Amino acid sequence: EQEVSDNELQELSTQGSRYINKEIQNAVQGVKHIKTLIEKTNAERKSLLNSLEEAKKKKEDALEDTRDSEMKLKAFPEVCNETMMALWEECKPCLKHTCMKFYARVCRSGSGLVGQQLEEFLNQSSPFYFWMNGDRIDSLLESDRQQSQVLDAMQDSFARASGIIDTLFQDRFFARELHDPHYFSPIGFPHKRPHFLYPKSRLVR
Amino acid sequence: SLMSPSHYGPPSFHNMFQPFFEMIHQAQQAMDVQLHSPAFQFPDVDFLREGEDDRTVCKEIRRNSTGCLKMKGQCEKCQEILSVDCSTNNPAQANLRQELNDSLQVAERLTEQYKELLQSFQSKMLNTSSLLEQLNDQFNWVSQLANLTQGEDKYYLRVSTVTTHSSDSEVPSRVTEVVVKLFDSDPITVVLPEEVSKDNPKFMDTVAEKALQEYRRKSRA
Repeated sequence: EQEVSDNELQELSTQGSRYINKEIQNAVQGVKHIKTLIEKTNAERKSLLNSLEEAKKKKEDALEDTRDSEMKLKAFPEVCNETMMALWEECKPCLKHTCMKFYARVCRSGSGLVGQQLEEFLNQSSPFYFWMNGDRIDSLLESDRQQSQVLDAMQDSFARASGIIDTLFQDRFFARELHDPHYFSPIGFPHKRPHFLYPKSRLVR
Repeated sequence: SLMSPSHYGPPSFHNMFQPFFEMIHQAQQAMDVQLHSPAFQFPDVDFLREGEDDRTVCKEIRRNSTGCLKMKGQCEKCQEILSVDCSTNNPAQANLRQELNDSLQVAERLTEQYKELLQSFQSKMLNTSSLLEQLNDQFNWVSQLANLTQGEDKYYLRVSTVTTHSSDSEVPSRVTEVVVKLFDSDPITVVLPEEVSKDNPKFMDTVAEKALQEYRRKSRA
């Protein structure tokens, strides 16, 4: 049973439109707030990036020093060769046994392959590598490589997201005050789009 | 804006909000792709110290057998290698070894500090990512609405019918059924109890609120 006239329907539509209009404005105000938070996070990120650059420089200098010392040490004749080789031959089986026991107990999968790989590694390694803490140096270099990779990935991600966010927030809409009385009013809403909104149109060309 | 709004009039709802839907989505994707990629897994420098996480050691051993060398502390003969003193044969070498150990310690400390900074940087990234999620929650329904809206009706909400009839429930009561459209959306039916009369000044606020809730529920789904 239709209970209301067309005029009443129109009036109800106007009232409902006002409510929706208000909700859109609330959403936009919320976005403006988020925009401020994103800008704040970005500023903090930039300052953090400066600290990261400084820390990176220091870290790389220290790594360089370590590698220099390692190279110089390697250039020395292996003066304790005999003692070292004898100890190494006894160290290897113990190291293999300890490592495999740990691996089987904790890591569970693929012990066979790891054992073979370890055997080859120990046979190829020199006790001097061990004596010079070569494993610690290798770990540091590996960390350095991975840290650079992570930073690059994060920066790349940020750059792409920030580019989009900047475009979003530079939009004329966000630059305009929301209490413009004509802005959201459903009454008097334009029926034709202004021509400047057709960037590809012949008119603009 | 280069164009004065008073001269040209404001742009339409569709033109204004439609691009945001895609843009917010793209920004989220740009962040999320990296957050879930293996490259984003933090290099673990904990194994440089004692008491490291077992899983890290397993990973390290599988990747590179040098992980096993970290167990040297448990083998007496291996420990002895580290304390071999060749200084009687060559004092310069002993100095150099000391230099190496010192710089190694400094490099390890700086690597650890760098890792902490990277983690702070990562948390900023997670902050931005969660802000984008909020942005999506807060605004996506508007841009999605605009995305689906090609027409330029002056009404954001249009009421098609208002009818009153008995409800289907076990205890029959009168209800008011209002069918509305938000821009170009599919018709949304809002059912109100008889007490909420259309003469009530808040009647349309209630209808619009319910219609919007239904629309947002559907957009999320």
